[in-house]
Amino acid sequence: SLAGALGKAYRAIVGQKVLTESNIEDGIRAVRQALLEADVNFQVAKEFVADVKRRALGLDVIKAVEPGQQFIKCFHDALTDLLLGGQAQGLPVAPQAPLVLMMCGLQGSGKTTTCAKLALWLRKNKKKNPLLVAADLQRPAAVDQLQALGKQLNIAVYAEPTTARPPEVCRRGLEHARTRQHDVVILDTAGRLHIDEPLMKELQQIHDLCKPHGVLLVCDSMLGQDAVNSAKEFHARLPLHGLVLTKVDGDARGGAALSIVKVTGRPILFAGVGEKPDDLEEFDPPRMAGRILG
Amino acid sequence: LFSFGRKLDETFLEELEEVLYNSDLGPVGTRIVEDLKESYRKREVKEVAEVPAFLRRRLLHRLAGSEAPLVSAPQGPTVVLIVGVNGSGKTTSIAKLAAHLKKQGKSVLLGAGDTFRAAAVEQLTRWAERLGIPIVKQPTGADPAAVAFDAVAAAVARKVDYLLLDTAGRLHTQKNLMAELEKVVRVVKKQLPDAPHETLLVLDATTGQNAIRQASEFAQSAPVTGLILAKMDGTAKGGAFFGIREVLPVPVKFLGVGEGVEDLEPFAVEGYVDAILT
Ligand SMILES: Nc1nc2c(ncn2[C@@H]2O[C@H](COP(=O)(O)OP(=O)(O)OP(=O)(O)O)[C@@H](O)[C@H]2O)c(=O)[nH]1
Ligand SMILES: Nc1nc2c(ncn2[C@@H]2O[C@H](COP(=O)(O)OP(=O)(O)OP(=O)(O)O)[C@@H](O)[C@H]2O)c(=O)[nH]1
Ligand SMILES: [Mg+2]
Ligand SMILES: [Mg+2]
Repeated sequence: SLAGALGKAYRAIVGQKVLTESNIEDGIRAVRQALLEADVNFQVAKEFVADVKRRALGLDVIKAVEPGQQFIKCFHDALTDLLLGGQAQGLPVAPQAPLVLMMCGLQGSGKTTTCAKLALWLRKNKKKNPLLVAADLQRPAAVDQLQALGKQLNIAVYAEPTTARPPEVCRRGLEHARTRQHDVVILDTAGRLHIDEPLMKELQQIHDLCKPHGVLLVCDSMLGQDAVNSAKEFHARLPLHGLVLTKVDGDARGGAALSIVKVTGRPILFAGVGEKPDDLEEFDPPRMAGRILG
Repeated sequence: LFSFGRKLDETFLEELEEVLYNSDLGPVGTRIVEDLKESYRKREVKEVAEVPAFLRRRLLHRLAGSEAPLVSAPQGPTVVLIVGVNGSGKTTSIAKLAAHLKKQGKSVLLGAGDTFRAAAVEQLTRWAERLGIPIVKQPTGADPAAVAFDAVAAAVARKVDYLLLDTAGRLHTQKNLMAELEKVVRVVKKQLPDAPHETLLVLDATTGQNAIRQASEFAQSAPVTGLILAKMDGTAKGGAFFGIREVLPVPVKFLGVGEGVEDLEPFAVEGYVDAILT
């Protein structure tokens, strides 16, 4: 564990007054190793470690605190700050109803399930009357999946036959929302690769037609190094508002979360912590920081 | 990275470590760079120009024996159980595998073993209809072991060549769901002692080091005999497979390379390694 590795590296600090370049070298290396084992992007880990090293150098060694612990705290706090990003802003607020949210992301990341979870969360916590729009017309039974979830939760779902086109379905879904007094509309889109030009263009078409107040990128917490490639491309194509990290109930260290926040500059707003509709939590940066550091 | 005249120095080694790391090789990549350092010290590798060949040899060596075709039971239906974490590509891989087998003239039966997730039965049923392949199913909420039982019974009665049994996605951290998987395996074994003849763990190629945990944990609850690396058509290289090889040395039977029914390829080690070194 990192604590163990740092404990060993910190014999050098015992009796020292100040953290210096040489007495923290082993500790820095242990932290970088921990980040890499947690799937953090290579460059992101390098930059992050250099940044914290700058902060740590010259810090007085607090007498009451075990130096290894103090060093870990330095990293934990920096990681938390980074993950906290602009979280204070939360979901966007629409100048006039309905608030339109658009979910996007790679195949199987958890978008459809998250749409239902978010709708339930908004109804329970913000007294909203959400409408789910089934805009994935390509995956077999994707529309059925959202409709089944809607039925289970008594949440309205707007759907059309799969011969329709996603941008038009979304636009008509918005019109439907206005006639039925829904104050939130959540657009579920098909999973797609960031390198699939026609499908990325389709996402931009949906965005141009429906002008969502917030685009949420749904990311699997077990993503490896490819996380930055896909996040960068989605971020380049769409104005991302925030991120949702899913399957956090697993045991992946979740370093991809750090990488994605760093390259998009957007905060993680929610964490999916299970398959049930109420398994959605507001993201907890300090807890995630501890998990990434291992 | 391997440009002409480049020195084999610390900067080169760090850049190389980054390239391997970016393909999700993780600690295996670090170890390979250590091996290279050692070989350089012993003058076995003298310059950067020799590094690509060195890497290729090392990577291929680690993957020796990692290719194998789908098994075929000597008699009776071959039961193929498909397992893996949520969203990895199980149901779609079953559809692709079914189409592939049907093309080879084999008779196939599908078992809709995911009785939990919303519209999971519908999803596999749509595929069955598209492919003209029979499917055994029960309504969502049924006991998955009961579906497994029915599917095996039907496979035997109809004398099909292959039964492809779908299961619900599950995280290996969910003890009750892993126990459920063990029960499905037991039920299948009880009916056909040699079944499941093949248990394929479907892994998402974009997954990082957690894939190694998935492999070792799933192998505790099911007799995993092979892997399917899905979503290899993206930019991910599926490099976690190197780490998996150290804890679960089973072959990769297929690669998933798209969302269409034709998008299944047999695993070819050389192409896989070349993609990582490009
Ligand atoms: N354990 C766990 N499972 C989750 C979570 N979120 C989603 N899932 C599961 O992950 C799988 C994929 O979820 P979907 O909602 O179908 O994913 P998707 O992104 O809509 O998939 P595509 O539309 O095919 O791209 C399902 O089995 C879900 O139940 C989570 O937070 N925890
Ligand atoms: N690009 C690409 N997408 C794939 C591939 N395999 C599956 N998918 C997509 O990944 C998503 C999830 O696939 P599923 O087959 O539903 O995955 P699953 O493991 O059965 O999911 P759960 O049953 O919910 O755990 C779908 O959108 C598929 O089309 C692949 O090889 N390439
Ligand atoms: Mg979906
Ligand atoms: Mg499935």
